[in-house]
Amino acid sequence: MKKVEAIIKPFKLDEVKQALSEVGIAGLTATEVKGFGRQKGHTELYRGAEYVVDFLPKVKVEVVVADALVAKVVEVIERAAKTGRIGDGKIFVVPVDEVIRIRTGERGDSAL
Amino acid sequence: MKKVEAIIKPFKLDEVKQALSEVGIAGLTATEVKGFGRQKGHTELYRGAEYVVDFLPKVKVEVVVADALVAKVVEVIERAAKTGRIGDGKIFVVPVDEVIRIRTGERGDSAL
Amino acid sequence: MKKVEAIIKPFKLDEVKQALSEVGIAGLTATEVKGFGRQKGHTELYRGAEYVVDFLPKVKVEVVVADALVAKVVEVIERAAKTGRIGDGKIFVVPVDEVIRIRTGERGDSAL
Amino acid sequence: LGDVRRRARSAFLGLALGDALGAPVEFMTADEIRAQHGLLREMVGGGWLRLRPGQVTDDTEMSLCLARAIDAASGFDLRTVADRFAEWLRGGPVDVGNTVRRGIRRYLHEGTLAGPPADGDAGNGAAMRMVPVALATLGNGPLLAQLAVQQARVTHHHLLSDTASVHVGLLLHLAVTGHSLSRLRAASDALAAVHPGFRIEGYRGLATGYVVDTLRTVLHHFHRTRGFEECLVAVVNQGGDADTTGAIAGALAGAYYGPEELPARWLRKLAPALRAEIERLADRMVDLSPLARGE
Ligand SMILES: Nc1ncnc2c1ncn2[C@@H]1O[C@H](COP(=O)(O)OP(=O)(O)O)[C@@H](O)[C@H]1O
Ligand SMILES: Nc1ncnc2c1ncn2[C@@H]1O[C@H](COP(=O)(O)OP(=O)(O)O)[C@@H](O)[C@H]1O
Ligand SMILES: Nc1ncnc2c1ncn2[C@@H]1O[C@H](COP(=O)(O)OP(=O)(O)O)[C@@H](O)[C@H]1O
Ligand SMILES: [Mg+2]
Ligand SMILES: [Mg+2]
Repeated sequence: MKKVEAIIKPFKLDEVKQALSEVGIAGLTATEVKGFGRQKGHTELYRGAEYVVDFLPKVKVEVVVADALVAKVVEVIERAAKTGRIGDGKIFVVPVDEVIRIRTGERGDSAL
Repeated sequence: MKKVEAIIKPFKLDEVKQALSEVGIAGLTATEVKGFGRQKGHTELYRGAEYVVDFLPKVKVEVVVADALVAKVVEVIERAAKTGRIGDGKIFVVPVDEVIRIRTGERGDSAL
Repeated sequence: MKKVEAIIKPFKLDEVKQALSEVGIAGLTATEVKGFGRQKGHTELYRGAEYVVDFLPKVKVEVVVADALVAKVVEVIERAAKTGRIGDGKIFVVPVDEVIRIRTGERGDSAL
Repeated sequence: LGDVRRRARSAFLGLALGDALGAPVEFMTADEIRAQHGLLREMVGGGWLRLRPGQVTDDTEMSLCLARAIDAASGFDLRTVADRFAEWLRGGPVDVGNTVRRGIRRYLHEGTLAGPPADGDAGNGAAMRMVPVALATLGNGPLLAQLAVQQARVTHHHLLSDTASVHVGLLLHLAVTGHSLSRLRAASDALAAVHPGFRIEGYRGLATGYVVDTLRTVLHHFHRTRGFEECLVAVVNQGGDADTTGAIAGALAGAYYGPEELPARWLRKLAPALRAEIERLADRMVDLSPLARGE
């Protein structure tokens, strides 16, 4: 089992979610985060003065999947989240030793 | 060392925290997240119109523990977070190579 | 590749970010979290009454780096985030199997 | 024996007074204390644990766990001690040291009464709770050394922690049985001959949770001051782990100077039930000691 963590642009969440459900992935967890990267922040006007916000709002999507599905899930997220412009984000794949479904106590792939 | 990540219902955070402190675990980090899973969202009324919110608020609890404690911590969280209804959440166990206590520089199990 | 996750005091985020950019690390993701540890919460005034909040606001900083940089990144964060007082936080190092830059499809160290 | 009982009580009360006096400035530097309090000489409460004035912390509470365990078992039984520690942890105490928590957690999950030796275990959490074992072993030095290490290793398994715990016990034995300041000093100088880290000379004001720093802070001020209050005020205004240096200094100075030197204005701040229990348990520890039993 692996956890696929993707940092994406916030407006892409629905597309990513939709694309994942088309390949049978229903469960995922999303978190609002702040991104610092090559894509610099932007200037905002606040009470008439210009100031630089050096971070950008991003969304972290976490999907835990069976090993066999990792490549597919990465590909689906990559395609759905891409705009081609700086700041599209990153995908990280992290090993997971065990998964437990709290409601039923199921463990391993059957908990996914 | 392992990180135990649990996605739970928000109202269960205090119970999980209390249950962990009963077995001597005091340190944990909690994050407000959005969950998408089998438990569908719900309909809300917003300015008179009904619309479907397809995510549900969840809390992600992260507890890094020594290997010897993983099974116990998983069991404790599972019991405390369970309601038996859809959407109770999931527990993921992720390997951790190193832990550092920033204040003192302690590393490994003595940093926990 | 490893993910360095650091739970730090919120006012230290800028210093940590600055210190990382001085060693050539520009990309990182930050999340607002709640910390429970040895450092107790604080008291807040709500509608005139004082009550104790048992968690403390923290920031989780996540930086994925090539293996060769892990020790350096940990050291830089440790130094920048340290105040010497309880609650300074923790650093966790978690293995990462794969990294993908969504914009270009680059994988591995070149995606960092 | 009357004098021993009086000094035993003031040792245990002195521990609590030092803990409550120092806890509001725990983790602060001497300069920060001076800026915030001037010279701290009263029970002010507050601090990072937001205490009430006169409130004690883990230093006193763990000592009570030990004393209650010895009382309940009419003698020292290590598993009873560990069970009391575990019960105390479950009750959600105001503060728990990291090494103490790790050790009790190990006992909860593995049932072992001592952890493996660990480099990170040279904290002061074992030495700070030595009063009950010292009182219950009065009259028998080797028994003191044996039980000091047993109780210490439930949470701390390190030579320096063992050494400091035994030494605090020895100094309490000497002070409670009325020995002179120079005799106490000679005992500490003998320790420094074997473990130079503990030497009293050359103290540079480090008052951290590292048991060597803790003990040097206590002994430096104990031998430079001429009274219970003066000693405790000097120790807590050093800052660092001020409640624990205060607790150990309070126990030692309480034993040496006796009950008449405990400031009434500080005693009034201790919770009455706590004060009564401390006095009862101090008596009880002495009753159980080889000295009282004529062994
Ligand atoms: N090494 C990294 N570790 C963690 N998060 C990163 C890292 N690099 C980038 N990020 C996250 O990915 C987002 C996009 O990265 P950025 O460098 O701006 O764009 P691009 O990948 O298109 O060059 C950042 O806002 C940040 O949240
Ligand atoms: N594969 C997954 N990866 C990441 N998070 C998941 C995954 N599956 C479920 N979750 C999280 O767990 C929560 C509960 O899951 P859900 O499927 O609704 O209920 P149940 O586990 O009771 O069937 C979701 O809201 C989501 O946050
Ligand atoms: N075992 C743990 N797992 C996850 N997060 C932890 C753990 N221990 C501490 N933390 C996080 O680190 C923060 C600081 O820890 P704390 O115990 O208060 O301070 P210190 O490390 O200085 O003793 C906590 O607020 C919490 O967010
Ligand atoms: Mg204390
Ligand atoms: Mg202390």
